[in-house]
Amino acid sequence: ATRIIAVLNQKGGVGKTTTCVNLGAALARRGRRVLLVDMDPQANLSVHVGMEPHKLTKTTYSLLLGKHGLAEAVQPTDTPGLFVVPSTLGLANAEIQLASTVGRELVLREALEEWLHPAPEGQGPGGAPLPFGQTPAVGEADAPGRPSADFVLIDCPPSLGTLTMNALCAAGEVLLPIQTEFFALQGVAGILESVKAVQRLNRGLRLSMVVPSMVDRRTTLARDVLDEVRGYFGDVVTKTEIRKNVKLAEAPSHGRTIFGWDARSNGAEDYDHLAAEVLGELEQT
Amino acid sequence: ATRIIAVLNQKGGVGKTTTCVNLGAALARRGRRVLLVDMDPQANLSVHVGMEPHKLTKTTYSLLLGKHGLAEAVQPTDTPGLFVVPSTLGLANAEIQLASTVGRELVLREALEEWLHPAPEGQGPGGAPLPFGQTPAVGEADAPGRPSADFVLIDCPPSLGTLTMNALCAAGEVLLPIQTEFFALQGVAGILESVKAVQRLNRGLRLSMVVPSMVDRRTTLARDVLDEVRGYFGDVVTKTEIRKNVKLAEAPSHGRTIFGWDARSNGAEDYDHLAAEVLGELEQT
Ligand SMILES: Nc1ncnc2c1ncn2[C@@H]1O[C@H](COP(=O)(O)OP(=O)(O)OP(=O)(O)O)[C@@H](O)[C@H]1O
Ligand SMILES: Nc1ncnc2c1ncn2[C@@H]1O[C@H](COP(=O)(O)OP(=O)(O)OP(=O)(O)O)[C@@H](O)[C@H]1O
Ligand SMILES: [Mg+2]
Ligand SMILES: [Mg+2]
Repeated sequence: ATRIIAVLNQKGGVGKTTTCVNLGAALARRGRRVLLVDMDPQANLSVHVGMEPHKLTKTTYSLLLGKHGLAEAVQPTDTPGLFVVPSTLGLANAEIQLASTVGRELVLREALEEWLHPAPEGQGPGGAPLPFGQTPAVGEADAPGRPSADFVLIDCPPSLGTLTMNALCAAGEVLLPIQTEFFALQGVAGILESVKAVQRLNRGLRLSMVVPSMVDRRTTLARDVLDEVRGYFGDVVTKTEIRKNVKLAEAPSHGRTIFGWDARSNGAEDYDHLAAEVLGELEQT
Repeated sequence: ATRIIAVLNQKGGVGKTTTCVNLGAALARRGRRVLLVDMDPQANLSVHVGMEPHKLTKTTYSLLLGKHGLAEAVQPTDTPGLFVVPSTLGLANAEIQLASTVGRELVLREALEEWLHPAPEGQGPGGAPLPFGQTPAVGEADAPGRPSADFVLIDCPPSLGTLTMNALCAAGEVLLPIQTEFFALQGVAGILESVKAVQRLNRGLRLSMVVPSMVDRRTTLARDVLDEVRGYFGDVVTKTEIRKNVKLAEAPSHGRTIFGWDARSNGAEDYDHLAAEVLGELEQT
């Protein structure tokens, strides 16, 4: 079955977008078919993988307004096996526009379900011909009944409104990137409350991973916070820590993933390590 | 007249809270009376100045719900002349609870106006006796007609919803902290659009300062982004740059401002320099 993971933390600037893009790319490099969904109106993820949001017409915004199905918004990236549903600044309006729609939190979930299990004839949902050419790419079921992607990673904005609720209702798991700074544990209660509230609508949702991000172990602050995070979350905290690495901050300005920008960097190593851990392929060390 | 400044940027983790607290403290150290208003449900600002949000009953949340006036929620901090209206996790619910209230964006503005210009008898607004003891502290007009504070700094969450709109309607100026990283300029269009939209309700609102934050000039990325930011905003960018300084990240874990935690650090120097620039007291260099 497809693993649908919402990457979220309402604390801002903790590495949500960076984790979505580079974990997604690392999973694709290991042969998985991965879809990234950008649910943040800032569209940082879309730009990170080389899109130009102001030029796009089919995005998560038009999807949420019901203008088309998911298949029409899926775009390839320069990484084989990695696809994206981009967003645009206008998505900020979806929050208000959907305010009076019944079941407004379920729009993304329904769109994903329809796309992941395409119509029996082997075409895309709604019978639209698939745009990706020859390879059995994301969106095309190469064997009847096989879902269209192995992983879906959803990048969330730094807030707990309708956009994040859509992600939580669509996901089976939550991945929480956490910065090793003092405010890290502050907002966590709000997130756990939101996850619990959504479990009424989405019974199986669980917090599956807490990923220490932007870690600089030279500072006592980072070490103290790491101890607290491990004390609070126990085994949910990944063995992998993402180290602070300027290459990770440079890659988005070139529209590349860390593997496209500098595959030998610490950032590339750490995200590949995280992918191995997510797949249960981490060598026992 | 009191300068009311909304500190905002929907990009997360760029130093909004750190700027509010430490610029506020630096202005108070220069003899100004300063009120900090925490409009972020994460309540990072409140914790930064030593409050315990879960224990508080009078916050921006109960204020927005009309339970009391501003005066009842104002608390002193350990810095003379610096006061705070704290927030609490529950503030996240205000967004939904106010959704159908007419004029929901004007609640903070009306509360501030009533408090800044207290009733003629020299008591607090609504005649309530002032809680701060002998000194003509914030909240008490020491001379008839003098406003209760010289500066009000409003910390905003990383989103452009009702809470941020309240801040924009109440403020005369916007201070935009900007990180010297690639995504810095991405969300700016959204902010300028919001400021313009609010000018219908609040004619005098203007973007008065763009403050480069968390600057590490050793990286080419920071220097490139700084050039772009100065190119885009021109003179609105402050001369003062806030350098990356781990002391700034340590201070909140001790409930202190940077001046209480390490007054000789780069962080303390930079925020004092910024305060001088805000007051027009920067020596010409
Ligand atoms: N491990 C890292 N080392 C160095 N820089 C990093 C790292 N991870 C992310 N960054 C940089 O830090 C900034 C914040 O990261 P990012 O934008 O991914 O966070 P976010 O949680 O998605 O932010 P927002 O809350 O605004 O959505 C970006 O400029 C990014 O390039
Ligand atoms: N100049 C600086 N040098 C080093 N660390 C800093 C600096 N300014 C802020 N920090 C740290 O970086 C993190 C982000 O800063 P802060 O919380 O003030 O940003 P914010 O914009 O308020 O975030 P949010 O979007 O979540 O409200 C915090 O852990 C803070 O302590
Ligand atoms: Mg992001
Ligand atoms: Mg903040």
